[in-house]
Amino acid sequence: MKLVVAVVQDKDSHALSQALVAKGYRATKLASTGGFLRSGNTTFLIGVDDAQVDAVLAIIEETCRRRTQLVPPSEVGGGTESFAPYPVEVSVGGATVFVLPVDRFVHL
Amino acid sequence: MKLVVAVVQDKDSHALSQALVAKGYRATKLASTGGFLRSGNTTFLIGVDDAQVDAVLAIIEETCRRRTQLVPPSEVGGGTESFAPYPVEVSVGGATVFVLPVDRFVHL
Amino acid sequence: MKLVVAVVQDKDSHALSQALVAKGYRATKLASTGGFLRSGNTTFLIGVDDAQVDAVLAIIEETCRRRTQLVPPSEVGGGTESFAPYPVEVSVGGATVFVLPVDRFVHL
Ligand SMILES: Nc1ncnc2c1ncn2[C@@H]1O[C@@H]2COP(=O)(O)O[C@H]3[C@@H](O)[C@H](n4cnc5c(N)ncnc54)O[C@@H]3COP(=O)(O)O[C@H]2[C@H]1O
Ligand SMILES: Nc1ncnc2c1ncn2[C@@H]1O[C@@H]2COP(=O)(O)O[C@H]3[C@@H](O)[C@H](n4cnc5c(N)ncnc54)O[C@@H]3COP(=O)(O)O[C@H]2[C@H]1O
Ligand SMILES: Nc1ncnc2c1ncn2[C@@H]1O[C@@H]2COP(=O)(O)O[C@H]3[C@@H](O)[C@H](n4cnc5c(N)ncnc54)O[C@@H]3COP(=O)(O)O[C@H]2[C@H]1O
Repeated sequence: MKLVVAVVQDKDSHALSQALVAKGYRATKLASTGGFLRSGNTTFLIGVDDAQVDAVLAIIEETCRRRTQLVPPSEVGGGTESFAPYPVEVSVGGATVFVLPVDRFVHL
Repeated sequence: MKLVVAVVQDKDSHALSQALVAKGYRATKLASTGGFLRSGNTTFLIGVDDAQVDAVLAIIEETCRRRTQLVPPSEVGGGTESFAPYPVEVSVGGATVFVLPVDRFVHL
Repeated sequence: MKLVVAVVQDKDSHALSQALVAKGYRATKLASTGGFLRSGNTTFLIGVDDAQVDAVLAIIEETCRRRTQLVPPSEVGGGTESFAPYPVEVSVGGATVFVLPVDRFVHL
């Protein structure tokens, strides 16, 4: 058993949920915030059998797209220290995924 | 050390918190959403010694009950694709639990 | 690769974000709640290479401080059972940190 922890952009959250449901995968979603841009994103927790990890990663790759975000200078860099004079272009990935080992899975 | 990640129904969140506190366990709660029903639920993070895992699972089992939820057809299935003509009965588990191994635990 | 899961006080969340960004570390933040005091706190997810774990723990230690919180008696203990006559002083740690092993890391 593995726990797939995937941080995706809010824009892709609904499409990812639907794609997972369509293929019979279960997931739990958490509202999260990026540490750099401090804008909202979504963290998915997807528990799957070891053999299903590649299939779930493929679903994430198909539904979540890398985008360029134009960010007001004051919002970049975590706060007050960096202050560029123009809006900054930041590339935000489709997904950042951690596959965690699971010792035990219990479904009560 | 293990990190118990337990997704439970909101209705049982308070009872589970109280039961954990009464037995001296520490926990952190996250507001979450189910990928299928898209209704709110609660994800508990409970860090415990290896020897305490069974006891914590027992507490979760005692406080969290499986229920049947009647769901409007439009809310089932992640979104827009499936549309049953009647409300759908969905069985929602007391808890979905992942026990994760922990390399290091630091309490600052 | 490791996933550092750090529960910190809301007061320290901004300072921790800035310190992580300044050193080039990436993080995702989740709004969370303590199981005992039931007040809001923040859970950071910080994915790092094995060799960077000590450096990240040092950053957390430098930015997150243990404080004493004065808590109304009715808020202590998870709910309705314990009811002290006076406000209770509770020591709340700078951070509670779990370092989790990661089988795979994918950045799409
Ligand atoms: N110190 C820095 N200097 C310059 N550019 C920086 C930077 N930190 C982040 N960025 C850029 O800003 C984007 C948004 O980062 P944010 O931390 O808001 O939002 C992140 C964060 O919430 C999460 N994330 C990424 N790597 C992570 C990690 N190692 N651990 C935990 N969460 C991570 O995924 C979101 C998207 O990350 P992604 O890397 O695709 O995209 C990042 C990256 O392109
Ligand atoms: N492997 C896993 N990884 C991560 N999180 C997990 C998980 N298994 C369960 N969960 C979490 O636990 C909640 C309850 O799941 P349960 O399987 O008991 O109860 C489920 C199940 O009886 C049913 N269900 C879920 N997906 C289904 C599907 N594709 N087809 C038919 N029924 C489904 O709907 C109930 C509510 O599901 P929902 O997704 O809203 O909410 C789920 C989800 O938040
Ligand atoms: N093993 C673990 N697993 C998951 N999350 C963990 C954890 N240990 C700590 N945390 C998280 O870190 C917060 C601060 O915990 P700390 O032990 O420093 O500070 C604690 C502790 O000094 C005290 N406390 C907690 N439970 C207690 C109990 N049963 N009896 C007496 N004091 C308690 O109240 C403070 C606030 O606790 P609260 O639960 O509201 O908030 C906790 C919780 O959100």
